[in-house]
Amino acid sequence: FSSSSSTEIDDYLLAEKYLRQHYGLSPGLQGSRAASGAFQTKIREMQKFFRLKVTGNLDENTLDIMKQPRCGVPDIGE
Amino acid sequence: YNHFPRRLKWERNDLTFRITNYTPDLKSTDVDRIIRRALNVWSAATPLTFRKLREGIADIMISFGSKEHGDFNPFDGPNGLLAHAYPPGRDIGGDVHFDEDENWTNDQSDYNLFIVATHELGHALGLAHSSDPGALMYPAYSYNEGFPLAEDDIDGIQDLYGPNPNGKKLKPRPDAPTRCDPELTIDAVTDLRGETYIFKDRFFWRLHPQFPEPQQSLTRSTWPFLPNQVDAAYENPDKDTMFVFRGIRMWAISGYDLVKGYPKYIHKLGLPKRIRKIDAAVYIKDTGKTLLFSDEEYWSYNEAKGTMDTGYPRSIETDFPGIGDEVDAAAYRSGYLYLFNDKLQFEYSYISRKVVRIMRANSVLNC
Repeated sequence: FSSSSSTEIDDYLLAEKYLRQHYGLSPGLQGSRAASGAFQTKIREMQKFFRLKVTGNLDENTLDIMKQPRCGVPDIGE
Repeated sequence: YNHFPRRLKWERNDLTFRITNYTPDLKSTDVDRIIRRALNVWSAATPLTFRKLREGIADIMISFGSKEHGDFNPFDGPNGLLAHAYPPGRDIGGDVHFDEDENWTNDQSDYNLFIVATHELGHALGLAHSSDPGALMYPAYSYNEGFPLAEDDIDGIQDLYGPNPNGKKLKPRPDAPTRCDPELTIDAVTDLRGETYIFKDRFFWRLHPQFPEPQQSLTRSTWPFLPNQVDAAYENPDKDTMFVFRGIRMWAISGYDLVKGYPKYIHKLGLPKRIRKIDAAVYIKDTGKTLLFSDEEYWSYNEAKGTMDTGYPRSIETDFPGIGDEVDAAAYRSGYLYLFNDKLQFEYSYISRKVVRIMRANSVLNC
């Protein structure tokens, strides 16, 4: 990680766990998370599902939804 | 709505279920009653029937567990993941697991077991998550009274199993409002930290100046302490606080948190007791005054002093000629007051003191 604030690191860890749980992001390190193609692809999938603006970025709207209590069943796929 | 891949469903309609353990948060008789009520929701919409087993293997095995609970799909402690379920099939197929680390309730004081159970049983019957924020099968939790299925849920389950043969008409939960409906009326509008929030029924749209597409959410998914529907809202940016009104109560919100000491009664602002509802509220940055509209009158509240200005209430029709005698919602931007009445939005120039433009209410949502 670049010299991100701890909040940003927490947000990325939360996002990675969320995407693994609900969008089939493969586990393990994604290299520099922010840039990893897989990470951004899954962000886009999630933004599309929730009818957010599809940016591939971990923006505030996307994080808001990731922080809401929810069902553990994946949103897409098996 | 969505189904699981390969449209997994039960191949017969008479299913069995078994509750294999209970949460200490509720009486076991309450859990029995809640689960039966949740199953009845799905029976009402389909030909499916559910028979209870007290031992052995049922189609739908229901249990409470925390963290790793035997399916290599661990829960995560309080909040976050509340429960999960498996699509129709043998063995673990159709099973429902609740996270015991949550506080399960029979009301809205914390996670309502009936709402979550009905959602999870939807999965156990073959429904995946829906993108419709008004649907029960939407992934995020939100509490609502009344019949839990929206049209979207009913269509999804009947697509798999057909309708209830008794032809009983269901009264689905109202769907999320469509933003570009030309007949759209709105309940409240406010700025908040540079974005615009438009409230309608149980939902709000969040509009960012750079993004043309507003995002729709359930009000209580973001602010669980608010009522389902709001009457009015305004932001005092100097205090970084949004004020929301419903009936005779008002909530002060900073970000996602309720400000200490709220909700309060609206009469604390200095309104007479005869006022039972605020229809619209708007903070005029240029004057530091908040206008509060109720029925055919409005008041001016001095935010700095925390008192009502003298000489009020005044008549809406007299001071804002041309907009009608009542206001549903109000916003202020760059010297213009935007007053919403029914399906229309009136742009009122604060300087020339007259209506300069009339638009459809939904134009606030870039329609």
